[in-house]
Amino acid sequence: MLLKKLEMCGFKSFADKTEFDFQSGVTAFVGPNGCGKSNVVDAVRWILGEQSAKAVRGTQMADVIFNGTASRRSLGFAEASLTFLNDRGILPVEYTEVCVTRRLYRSGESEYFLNRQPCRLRDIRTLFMDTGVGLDTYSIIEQGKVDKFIQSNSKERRAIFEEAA
Amino acid sequence: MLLKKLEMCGFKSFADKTEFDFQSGVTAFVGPNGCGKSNVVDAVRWILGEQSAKAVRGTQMADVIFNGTASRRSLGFAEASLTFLNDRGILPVEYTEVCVTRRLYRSGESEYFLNRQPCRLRDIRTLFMDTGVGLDTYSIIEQGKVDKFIQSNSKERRAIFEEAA
Amino acid sequence: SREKFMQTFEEVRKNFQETFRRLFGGGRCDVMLDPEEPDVLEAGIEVLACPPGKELRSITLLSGGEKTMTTIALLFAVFRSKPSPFCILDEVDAALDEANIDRFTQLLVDEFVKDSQFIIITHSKRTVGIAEILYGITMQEKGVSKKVAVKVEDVTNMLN
Amino acid sequence: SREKFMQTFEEVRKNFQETFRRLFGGGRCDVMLDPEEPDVLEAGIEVLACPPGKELRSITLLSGGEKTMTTIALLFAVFRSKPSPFCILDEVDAALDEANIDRFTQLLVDEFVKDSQFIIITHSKRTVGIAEILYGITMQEKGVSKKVAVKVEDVTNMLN
Ligand SMILES: Nc1ncnc2c1ncn2[C@@H]1O[C@H](COP(=O)(O)OP(=O)(O)OP(=O)(O)O)[C@@H](O)[C@H]1O
Ligand SMILES: Nc1ncnc2c1ncn2[C@@H]1O[C@H](COP(=O)(O)OP(=O)(O)OP(=O)(O)O)[C@@H](O)[C@H]1O
Ligand SMILES: [Mg+2]
Ligand SMILES: [Mg+2]
Repeated sequence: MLLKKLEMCGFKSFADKTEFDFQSGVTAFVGPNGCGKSNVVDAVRWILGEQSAKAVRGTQMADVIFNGTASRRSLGFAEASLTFLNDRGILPVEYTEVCVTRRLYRSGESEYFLNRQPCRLRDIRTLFMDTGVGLDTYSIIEQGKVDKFIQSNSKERRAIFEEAA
Repeated sequence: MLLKKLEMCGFKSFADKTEFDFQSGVTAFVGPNGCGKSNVVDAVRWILGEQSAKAVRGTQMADVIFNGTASRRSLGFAEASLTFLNDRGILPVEYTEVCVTRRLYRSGESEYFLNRQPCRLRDIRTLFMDTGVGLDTYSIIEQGKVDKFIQSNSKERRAIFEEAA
Repeated sequence: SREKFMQTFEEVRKNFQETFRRLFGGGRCDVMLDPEEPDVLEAGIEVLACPPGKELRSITLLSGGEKTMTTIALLFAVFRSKPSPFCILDEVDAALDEANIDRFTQLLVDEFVKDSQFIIITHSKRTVGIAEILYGITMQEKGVSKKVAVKVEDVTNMLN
Repeated sequence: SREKFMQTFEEVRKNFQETFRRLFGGGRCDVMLDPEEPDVLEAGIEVLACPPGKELRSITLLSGGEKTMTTIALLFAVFRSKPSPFCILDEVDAALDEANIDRFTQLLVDEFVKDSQFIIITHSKRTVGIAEILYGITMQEKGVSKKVAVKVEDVTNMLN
């Protein structure tokens, strides 16, 4: 399974439609402080079904919708998609390409799509079950949290082992 | 008031007597990971009377005593001193140079000295009262804690303002 | 006492707005006492920070580097109203890019080095550039820290 | 189930000892279930880490860089027993010196890039050196993030 593409529009500081293509190996992101690098990590977490606003560094989930600058108006919704290459059939669907999309409106309404077809959060969770993709503790290390594992108490450390079991 | 010298012997990784002289302006410390830079900061906090082992990154206060390497035995006590130039009489003593020393034995016994004369922790606390020197929140920023102020809750933020008042 | 606290609070607030503008090259910020709490000696403190060209948002949305610069601005604001004889900064520049390291070190040298001594631990050659005295620490003997004399030029090859 | 957990635990423990020795160039480490707790599915996990030439001490005494390297060793140990298709690392190298950045990136390239994709956010030019694809993000229009094509050579001037 391969992560092929990330698309964002109106998600945090990515007001305009932005696409990043991925291949196997290492992809690096660089840029000055505050330019939007960690917002990319938040977008991936959000698409995979993150329900906590705090986990994407906001106080409410609407904080992920582009809310304007000195010269631009705020937008009405945020949308982001991840496309996977399902070449080995790891994801339990017959498509070779699987695109997961999430959308949030200012009204609070939230929508999920699987290959452009509306679906529920539950469907996305089932799709990724046991594939190692997901919001678990060890495949996304947020900024400043690299020591979280050493600093946490011994019960919290179990999570990383339970995920792997 | 000027910080003139720091001396350590048997304090954490500084097994042998080590001295650092300071002048006005900026003094920088560099070195590879794990070489002992942050231990210097712990020494300053410890001399000024720090009572919490956790605040000097240990689980018990005896963790500050050099406890050996593959080729050296552990030592029986840790000692560290700070010398200040009291040229403007900010410190309420008649000396122009004030040297504060702290010692800790494996037995748990702790000693404090003021210009080589035994004194109590209370005397050191009184000496630095209202001078801006001390364990308060804003004159020592430990590694990884630069964001602690922003991350803390609004009541904890009061500390930095109360110190300054 | 309440007067003393309020006087210091207002002073730090004014300083904060100045040091923030200096460090970010614009933008605006504020510190506010919790309006729900009648007693100023009990009220929590809210921090607002808005980098130039951006909208005012909760400080949790700031980036790693922006949070560090906001904290440094506040630290310097408190320093201005009550300088401490010395200040120790242990790798506060770890999250900063080159441009922000330059602004931080510039403000430090312009305004604060005359009132206080600074002891700075860093891996960045730009920060080393403002030091009058430079000490290296090594562990040539594993596990034992030793002081080493270093010159700025040999250090800049060693650092990021 | 208990067998499954214990099997994974032993596997990760063995991997951890190997990746730790690789990252530190020696030394030893261990992970242990809390002996006071009879049920393995409830027991807390203790981590022991001892850099080469040093004595075994509590992990709270490790330096900032040593803690980061120990966490990376454990992350890689878990990865080895159950690789995840992709992994995102946001400035994990911030506290590392040059030598440790080299060991971390070397191990990543030698062992883990073949099983998983890595997305790495960094300010360090050494880390950029291992990337197949490099994206720059800028805010030429203040407050709006845009993708920019960058070449490795122009980036290395920009980075620490
Ligand atoms: N909903 C939103 N609308 C517009 N901008 C937003 C929104 N949410 C967050 N931002 C902005 O995004 C910026 C933070 O971006 P991010 O944390 O990705 O920076 P970064 O590139 O990781 O920087 P650093 O190198 O300092 O970590 C902040 O300045 C914040 O104001
Ligand atoms: N009592 C002690 N006796 C001997 N060594 C000790 C003692 N306490 C701590 N140490 C050692 O000191 C080292 C940590 O030093 P320190 O935290 O100062 O490193 P540092 O130079 O700040 O590194 P970094 O750049 O990674 O932050 C650890 O390896 C630890 O084992
Ligand atoms: Mg970031
Ligand atoms: Mg350190």
